[in-house]
Amino acid sequence: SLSDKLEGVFRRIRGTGKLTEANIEEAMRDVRMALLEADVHFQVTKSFIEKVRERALGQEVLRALSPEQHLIKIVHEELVGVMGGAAGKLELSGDVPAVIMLVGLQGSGKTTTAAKLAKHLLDARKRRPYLVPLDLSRPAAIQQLKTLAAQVGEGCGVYDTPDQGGNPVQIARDAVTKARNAGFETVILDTAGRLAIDEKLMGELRSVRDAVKPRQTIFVADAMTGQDAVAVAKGFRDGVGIDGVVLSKMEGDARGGAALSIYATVQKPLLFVGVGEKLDALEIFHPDRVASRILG
Amino acid sequence: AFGRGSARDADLEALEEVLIEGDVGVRATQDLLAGLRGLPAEQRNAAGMTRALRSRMRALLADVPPETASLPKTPWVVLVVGVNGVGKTTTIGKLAARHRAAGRSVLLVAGDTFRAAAIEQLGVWAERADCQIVKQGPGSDPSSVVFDGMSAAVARGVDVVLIDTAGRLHTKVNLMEELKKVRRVVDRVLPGAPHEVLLVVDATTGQNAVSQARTFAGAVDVTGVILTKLDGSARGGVVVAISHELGLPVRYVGVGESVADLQPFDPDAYVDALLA
Ligand SMILES: Nc1nc2c(ncn2[C@@H]2O[C@H](COP(=O)(O)OP(=O)(O)OP(=O)(O)O)[C@@H](O)[C@H]2O)c(=O)[nH]1
Ligand SMILES: Nc1nc2c(ncn2[C@@H]2O[C@H](COP(=O)(O)OP(=O)(O)OP(=O)(O)O)[C@@H](O)[C@H]2O)c(=O)[nH]1
Ligand SMILES: [Mg+2]
Ligand SMILES: [Mg+2]
Repeated sequence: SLSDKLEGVFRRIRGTGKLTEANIEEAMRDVRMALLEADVHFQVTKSFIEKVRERALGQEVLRALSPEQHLIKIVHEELVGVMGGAAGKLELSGDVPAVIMLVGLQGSGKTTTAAKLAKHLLDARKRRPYLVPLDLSRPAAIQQLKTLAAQVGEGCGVYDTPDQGGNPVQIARDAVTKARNAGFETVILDTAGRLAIDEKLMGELRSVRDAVKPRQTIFVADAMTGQDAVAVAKGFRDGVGIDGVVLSKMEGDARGGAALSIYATVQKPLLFVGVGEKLDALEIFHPDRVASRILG
Repeated sequence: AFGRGSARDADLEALEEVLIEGDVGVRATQDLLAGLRGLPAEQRNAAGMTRALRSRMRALLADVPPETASLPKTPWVVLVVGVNGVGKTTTIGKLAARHRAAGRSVLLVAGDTFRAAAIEQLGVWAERADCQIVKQGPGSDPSSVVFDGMSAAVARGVDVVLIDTAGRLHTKVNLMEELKKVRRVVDRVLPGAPHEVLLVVDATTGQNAVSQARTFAGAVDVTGVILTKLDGSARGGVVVAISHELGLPVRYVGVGESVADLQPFDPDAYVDALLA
């Protein structure tokens, strides 16, 4: 773990005399390695280390009785400081129904998250959710969301997207109208997974956005995403705009460095984490827990 | 990481960034770059180092045996495994079409009895690839479906059986036990099967893919890897460590969502793309 590594660094340092800038540099290399091994992006790691180095070179570490503990404390504080800025509530004030649009790469967990969000809104916020299957390309995607909607239960509606024909813009418009007429407080649009570099499909997403003006466009990302997290987050941020982030599959043993990479790139709240396949497996994002996990 | 100053160090740093950002991982990157230190002076420039790096990386990737014209055994049984959402079901559809194009009869087994519409999803692929499918109702025991599928395959004399399984995080002990049971059932119906156990890895995955590979290999004897979503910006560099540390060869790469978007792994093209 990082604390073991740093302990080793500082044990060697203490053997040779007092702490110097060069010694701190060796410790910085270990911190850098820990972040890269946790899948934090190369450039995000670089900026982060620069901030940590600045504090480490300050007198607080150079004079500290236990420099490795002090350095870990600085790194953890910096990480929580960055991630802490990321914790946020899902804001749904304004027009009713509030429209939420879920976007992200193929397989990241959007459809499952849509249903989890519906259940959360119903149980925790007394808002009746209307789920809209907008993935017209993946085999049985419409059926998947309809099946999940039934599992969310009483109070949750689902648009009857046809298996053939139709296009996402027209379906989204019709669904929001139906939801409004039936008195649903929230509409959740489940879009098809797509590559951020797919111009045509990013254009389709913009068309849906412009047609129904979502209150929240939520980027759903897989917690095990590696270095690509920055490129993808940039792609969706610049391509359609991101208001918030959900990290799925967080209950595994992925270190979750993507959380830092994504937050550094989009600067928007990390709203929830997915912690399982069942519909109740959605939790509020805890910055200190994610920070501890990234540090290992 | 290489100190400041010389042009060679700047080149090394640039190469380090390419490798790390390609998800090759810190340790593998350090080993690969350490190997460049022995280069003669005239090769210590960007071009020389890239060339040396290319051949070192290529050496870490197992060669892919060419697809044989005929199957070693029939039915040839393939078990497809991996964590959630990586592309198992879609890849089975693509593999099925490949076998069909080679004139073989194919049977799909709907072993994901848990996830919403998983069985329907595989059913669509069975239609697209024009092959048989064995399934039960949602919520049924995966081992029971697999037993039915294997029995049908043997009885009907099909050439290829492709078994879909539910996505599962490798850290879930009970789900890994369920997978081990599925594998045992396959072997019980047809001793020696499954003949291939393919681990599907998403190219956007970071270092966790190595831990996935290690755990799945330990549980069900993975024979090869399929790297999906390589049509995106991710390079899937984790396969270097998976290939080198665990001896698992990459067999195919997924390059899109349509039935034809599967290619045999080409290690040379792969390394070129990663270092581009
Ligand atoms: N373990 C775990 N699995 C999850 C979580 N969220 C989603 N999944 C699983 O991840 C897989 C993919 O989920 P989907 O909801 O189909 O993903 P998607 O983003 O809608 O996929 P596409 O529509 O194809 O882009 C499924 O097996 C889900 O059950 C989570 O928090 N933990
Ligand atoms: N771009 C791209 N998308 C892919 C590729 N392979 C699969 N996908 C997409 O990834 C998503 C998930 O694919 P699935 O086949 O459902 O993945 P899975 O592993 O069976 O998922 P679970 O059964 O839920 O664990 C779908 O939207 C697929 O179309 C690929 O090579 N490239
Ligand atoms: Mg979906
Ligand atoms: Mg599947």
